[in-house]
Amino acid sequence: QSASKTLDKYAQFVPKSGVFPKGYEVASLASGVKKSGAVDLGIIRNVNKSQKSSAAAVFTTNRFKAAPVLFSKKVLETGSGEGVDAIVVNSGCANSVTGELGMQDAGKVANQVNRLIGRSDGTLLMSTGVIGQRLQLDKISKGIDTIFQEQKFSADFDGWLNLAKSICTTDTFPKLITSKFKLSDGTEYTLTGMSKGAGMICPNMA
Amino acid sequence: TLLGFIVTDLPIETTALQTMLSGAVNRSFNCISVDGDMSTNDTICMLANGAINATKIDENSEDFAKVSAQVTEFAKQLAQLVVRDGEGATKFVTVNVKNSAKFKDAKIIAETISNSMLVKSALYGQDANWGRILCAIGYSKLDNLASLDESKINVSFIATDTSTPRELKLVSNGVPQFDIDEARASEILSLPDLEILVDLGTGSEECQFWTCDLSHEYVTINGDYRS
Repeated sequence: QSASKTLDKYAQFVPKSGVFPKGYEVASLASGVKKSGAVDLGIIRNVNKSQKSSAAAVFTTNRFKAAPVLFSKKVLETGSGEGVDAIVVNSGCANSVTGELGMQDAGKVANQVNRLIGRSDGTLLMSTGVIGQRLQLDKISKGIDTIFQEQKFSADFDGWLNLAKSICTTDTFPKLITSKFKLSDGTEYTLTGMSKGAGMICPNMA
Repeated sequence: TLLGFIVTDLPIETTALQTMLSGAVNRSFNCISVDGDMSTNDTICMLANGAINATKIDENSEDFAKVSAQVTEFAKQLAQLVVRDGEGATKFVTVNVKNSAKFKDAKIIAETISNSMLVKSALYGQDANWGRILCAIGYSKLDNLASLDESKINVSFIATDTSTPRELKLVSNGVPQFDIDEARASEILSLPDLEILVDLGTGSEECQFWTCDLSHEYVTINGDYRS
């Protein structure tokens, strides 16, 4: 019965094609953190060099903010929202309620990507999954190296859909929407969005 | 945990981007609930890399409002997909609280209804137990009663397909409708999408909130989540 529901939702809400903004590349893989072997690590990177990117974010107002939330807030404050060129997402482990060690683990993940994209303070982090357990850094670090060394980045639909899958936990389908729009002078631009969430959902972000 | 991001190739100035995103989130991701629990990791971010050749958008730009509206619409769609995928969810419910003296009160009331275990259980059982909706409204943690006047409140179930009558009045100007058409109520509640309309009759502010029902499967999933 639940399978039939999953089938309906997947067919009903998951797109079969998409349009994607210029200057972004995405990659994802199964690092081994998820016991099921499903994709659990993803990176979106900005490869446009014509100008510095702008970034903005809203975060949980829960008092016990997870390490990736505290780390990303600091990156945005340090750079006043300018020059963010990568977002790393991992699922299966939330790196939450992990104290100073969790912050160190978050820093190691971000700094590894910063080195690989040639930036300092250019990477935001997002984690989701079990609370109270530390990141399996060996698996995540190896996964990041594999993504860059094997040039797993792409800009096609499958790449974006797999990135949407890499952030899922108890979700039954990836959530991805894309669309092209026009400015008043006719210039065409693209918005692409993705989200995840199925439980522990009553956000009040700021 | 709710995670998400929106990316665009537009050039947008950083403070304008933050204003755009915060406004969008307050009308979308901050208006959803599956189970009333706020995660330690919730994060929504937006990137604008300026890869297309256009004038950088700031809060005074002609296109700021238009792009903001599109980002808000995007955020609503992404937020609603999360609710549709709520753990064990079988129903997608829009709680529409309108004609309120204050937006804040409309949101508190909509969120309280959306987080009521008893309302969500009744929706799962397709039971038109509208007394629980009134009860939730009654214990909403409002600062004062400026927006809530018992003699002016109207509560209805709204059919989300093309069947008629579209609206099933449950409370009319504070008076409970004891002779409601239970067969029609069951028809409306059997649909996968449902709207609960609360008209406070005290102003013109409104809040749309999205939630889902509470099913046995939710408990099954979360009874042994760490495994």
